[in-house]
Amino acid sequence: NPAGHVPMRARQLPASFWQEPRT
Amino acid sequence: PWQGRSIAGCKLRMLEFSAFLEQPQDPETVNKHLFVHIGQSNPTYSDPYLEAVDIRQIYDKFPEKKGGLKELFEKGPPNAFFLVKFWADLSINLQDDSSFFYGVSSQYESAENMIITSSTKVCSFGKQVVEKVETEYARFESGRYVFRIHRSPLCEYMINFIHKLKHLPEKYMMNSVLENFTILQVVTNRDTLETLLCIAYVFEVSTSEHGAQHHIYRLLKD
Repeated sequence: NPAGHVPMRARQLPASFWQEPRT
Repeated sequence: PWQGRSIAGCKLRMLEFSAFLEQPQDPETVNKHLFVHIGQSNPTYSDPYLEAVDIRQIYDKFPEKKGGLKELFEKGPPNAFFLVKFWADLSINLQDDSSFFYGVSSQYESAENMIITSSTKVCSFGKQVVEKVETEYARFESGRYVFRIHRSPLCEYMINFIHKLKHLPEKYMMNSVLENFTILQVVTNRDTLETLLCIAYVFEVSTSEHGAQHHIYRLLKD
């Protein structure tokens, strides 16, 4: 990531954001 | 019941969304591969509300200058803003073939007769690289007005992007590219300029054997 870009993993996002649904 | 439980504002509801590739097999068969897909849902009052994401967490992933996500959200209405996380299905062999068709289809409904404008901005590191603007008229069907953007051709930029992504040898590399790739769709009433729906799309590659997946979130400011 270029300087100044905060990785998505470092942001306040719901846990489900990282869990692919298994349907 | 769909308000807060699906992609729906006060005046417009998204019914379906898909980006796909059609590959003719023979004169009678066309193989359709869905890269991403939001199917019809019929939420009831007993279904839970969508989870919420603070919109400030994603401002920098979308245009920030005049007419950017922040300004749009400040204009409101706040219940028209959504975030969709797509796990795109890239499990397909892509070859360059002029008979292939890359398209996007979406459908919306409203209780109001109006003309809608859909702006779709593809962004790289939060900066717009291409925009498509489409205007759609309503059709009165079964007691409501339906808007269909049917088989809109995917632009050259997106087709090249998908091909380049597919050439990466590992999924983590694709996800690392997708981390800085976003799409902002804003649907507006053409005559009043009211924001009807604003959908921020972010992506990963699906690892599922069941095709494309997604989560939908409401965007709000805590």
